[in-house]
Amino acid sequence: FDFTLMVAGESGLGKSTLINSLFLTEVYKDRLIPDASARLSQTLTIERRGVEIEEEGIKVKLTLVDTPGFGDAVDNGDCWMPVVRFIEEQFEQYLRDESGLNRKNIQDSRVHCCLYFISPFGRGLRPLDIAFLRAVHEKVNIVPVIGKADALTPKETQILKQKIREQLEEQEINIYQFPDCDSDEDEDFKKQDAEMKDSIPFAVIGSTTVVRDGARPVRGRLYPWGTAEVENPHHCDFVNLRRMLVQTHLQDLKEVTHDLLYEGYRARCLQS
Amino acid sequence: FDFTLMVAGESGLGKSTLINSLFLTEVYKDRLIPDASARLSQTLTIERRGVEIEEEGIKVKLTLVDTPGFGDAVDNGDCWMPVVRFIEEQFEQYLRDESGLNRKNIQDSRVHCCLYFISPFGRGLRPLDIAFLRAVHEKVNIVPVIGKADALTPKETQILKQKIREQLEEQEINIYQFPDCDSDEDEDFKKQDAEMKDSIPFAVIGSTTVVRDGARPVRGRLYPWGTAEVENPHHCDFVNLRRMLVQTHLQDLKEVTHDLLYEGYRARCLQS
Ligand SMILES: Nc1nc2c(ncn2[C@@H]2O[C@H](COP(=O)(O)OP(=O)(O)O)[C@@H](O)[C@H]2O)c(=O)[nH]1
Ligand SMILES: Nc1nc2c(ncn2[C@@H]2O[C@H](COP(=O)(O)OP(=O)(O)O)[C@@H](O)[C@H]2O)c(=O)[nH]1
Repeated sequence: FDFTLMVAGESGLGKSTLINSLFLTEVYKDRLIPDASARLSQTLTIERRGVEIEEEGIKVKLTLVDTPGFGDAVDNGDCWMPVVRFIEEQFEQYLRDESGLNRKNIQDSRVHCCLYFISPFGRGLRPLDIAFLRAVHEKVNIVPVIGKADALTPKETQILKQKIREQLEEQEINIYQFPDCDSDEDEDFKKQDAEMKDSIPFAVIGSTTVVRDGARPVRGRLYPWGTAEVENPHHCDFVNLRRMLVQTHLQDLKEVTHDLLYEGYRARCLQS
Repeated sequence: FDFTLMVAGESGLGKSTLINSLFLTEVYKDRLIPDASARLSQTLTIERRGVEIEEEGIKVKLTLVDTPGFGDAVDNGDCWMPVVRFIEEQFEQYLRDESGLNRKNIQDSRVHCCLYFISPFGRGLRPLDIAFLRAVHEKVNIVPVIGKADALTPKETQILKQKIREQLEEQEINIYQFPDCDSDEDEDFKKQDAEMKDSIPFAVIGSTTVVRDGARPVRGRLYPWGTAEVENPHHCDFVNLRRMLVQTHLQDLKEVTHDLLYEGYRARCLQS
């Protein structure tokens, strides 16, 4: 089972930490981060890393696509273009392979999901967020998350989520729609499913450190005023994101990529 | 006693809230913030607001200069130019007044201090911070602060402060030097003064809400995992900033502006 997950958004929003938390692996340990002065003239680099994970007994060969440097410069005009190109190149590759002789063993390197990080400091989506999302929303499944959500009180989180949802709508940005659960599920399950969908964009906290300060050891961030716990649903939506993304919908994300996004790309190619 | 304080840095770093906290007044209530889409093409606007405050029985006519929209756009090239122009215009005005007939009653509208907010999410100063600081450091007293410091654990705060101090040095950026305390002060006072200087850039939390949840009412931010208290020195450097900026050094900031920064400007004008 091959799956390619892209992680995008400004640096410093806790993306690597969240990926490490989601997959309980140190995918991104010891990242070398160039200084601001070095970054002044650096172009956006797209990096790919492979990691084997196991979810519910299923081995997933996960490819993580990272976009370091996104939004770092003084002038970020078009900094999303290398990302758009990258997504399209995977489609091109697949189109070639699909039209080729050895169609049985096509390697699917298409990007199946883009986890897009929004800053908790903005008053909603910022101009760069909107530009990026509009450039990629018809080419990749977007799952928006608010990073470092421990910088927000519960009320501020609600206000920000509401604002982001309004902006996504008015900017006509399509995000990945988690499918409805089966109609024969019980009422409790349907209610929980509806609540999870309502909490999008997920407000997440990430941590690879275990805090042993309190009643029991928890993954979290130890502050002088308390511990923000990653897996506590009253603190953030991490468990929702993990359940919906990693545990339940990897297959659906691949299908939507193939049946909808890739087909759209293919149709546009054949028409021109 | 006239004092002009400029507040600069990206939006969303808690600048207005911090100013309201420092001066315990709602200087910035009900700010109208344009949407990201409106901000896409907006140029930086410089706004001035006057407020009367009283510190230790002295009435201060405080003028606050705000720089909304700084760093908001996709392309922020030169977004600091209007700010640099503004600072120079006040020098030009003073130079004219000083050379005029009515020299006894010069209105001093020069910017005496610029509180520059640094994001707690960066790995230090970002390219935009460096560009701005290099453009203004010889024209205004800079006091750097890390905004929304409740997003950082104590260890992360130390690392970030250290990194910022290294970058200020290697980029040769001059910041306001708090003067040494009198040599006849007692050892405790000198020790406290040294500790305060060591905590620069000040890591601040701001809040205009009072949390009545705990043992006593405090100004702070109520999270599910605890209350981050503005005036608790174990939580952030707010009390240090308030003591050093507002209670002790307003006069020195004015003198350095006049004797050093303005004189430098005047000398450059007369030479060319
Ligand atoms: N406040 C807060 N800080 C975090 C969180 N996750 C990570 N960090 C810290 O933010 C810094 C940068 O994190 P990183 O994951 O490398 O960010 P990236 O640049 O987006 O990949 C590190 O010091 C982390 O400890 C979070 O959920 N909340
Ligand atoms: N986490 C955190 N949030 C803050 C802090 N101060 C203000 N905020 C919140 O950040 C948002 C924007 O604050 P504001 O002061 O208007 O930011 P400005 O754009 O820099 O002037 C508001 O929702 C504030 O409640 C702080 O110290 N920490």
